[in-house]
Amino acid sequence: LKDKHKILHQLLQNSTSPVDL
Amino acid sequence: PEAADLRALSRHLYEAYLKNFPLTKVKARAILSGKTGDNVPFVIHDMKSLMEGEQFINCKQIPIQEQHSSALTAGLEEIIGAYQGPEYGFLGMGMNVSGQPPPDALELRFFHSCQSRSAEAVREVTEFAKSIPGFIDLDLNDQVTLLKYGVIEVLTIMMAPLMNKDGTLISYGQIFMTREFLKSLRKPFGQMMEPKFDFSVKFNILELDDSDMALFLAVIILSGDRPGLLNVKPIEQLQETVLHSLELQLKLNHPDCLQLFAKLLQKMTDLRQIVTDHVHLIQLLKKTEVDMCLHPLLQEIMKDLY
Repeated sequence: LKDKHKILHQLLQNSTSPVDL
Repeated sequence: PEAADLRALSRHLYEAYLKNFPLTKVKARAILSGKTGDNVPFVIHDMKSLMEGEQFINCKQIPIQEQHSSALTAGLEEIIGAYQGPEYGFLGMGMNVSGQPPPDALELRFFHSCQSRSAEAVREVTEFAKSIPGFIDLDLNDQVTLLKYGVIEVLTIMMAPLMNKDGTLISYGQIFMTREFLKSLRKPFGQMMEPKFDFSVKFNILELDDSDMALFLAVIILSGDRPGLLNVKPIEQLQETVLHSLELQLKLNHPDCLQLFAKLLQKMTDLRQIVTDHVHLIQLLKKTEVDMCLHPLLQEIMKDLY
């Protein structure tokens, strides 16, 4: 599931900033 | 002591809501009722005012526009790259070199801008979810599932305070777009918002405030019946606590409306149907609109959803 939802996973793990999005 | 804990949970979620969602119901209703003095929203009611609205937003965001100037004048790859940041605006994609958009692409360009804002809103909802006590301790796969299935329902509920029967605030309350204009967009874009207006007008009759909304959103996120959940029990336990907190909150905050808790829970059924229809419409758009690209985050969420 994590592989298919990389961005959601990153958002949950705090590794995606608004700029990355 | 139990009631005190439930009130503390209510306060905690309200604070998280205020921290993560920039346009609250209090602010939105002030704008819609003209109580913000000179700070009135720009009204979009036809194609001409849509163009002017675009300029209105771009003028307010020159530094952001400069950052993304290459994306404004380029093709599909750059459009995907332009999905960056909340201040990017409600339009501003697919412009040609002269700065004028091809008229037949207007709906698609507007749709892309809505996606950009939606992706940012997903980030806000994710941060809010993480603030629900116990959420980050759930299995990571289940956190992903809860967000995948819950986020569009949450965003639909959060549209309600921005809407009245005549239109909706967009672009952080800087623009008011009329319902008639949205309805006049070419098929199937013109059909997308009508069910949300119908739902919102009825939902707004319940007169929830921001502190009620915070609890209701948490209840939606913590739905233990989402497909594919690995460990349902802890999710249901968390939801039960938030439900108790919501019930108490509504009793205290709306003492004259005794059935409010039950009425609110009934809205969750309508909400699921609206989201299912919305996702089917987006999936149809993907097949029929050759120039359409879906934001990667929204693609992730909508793939195999319903």
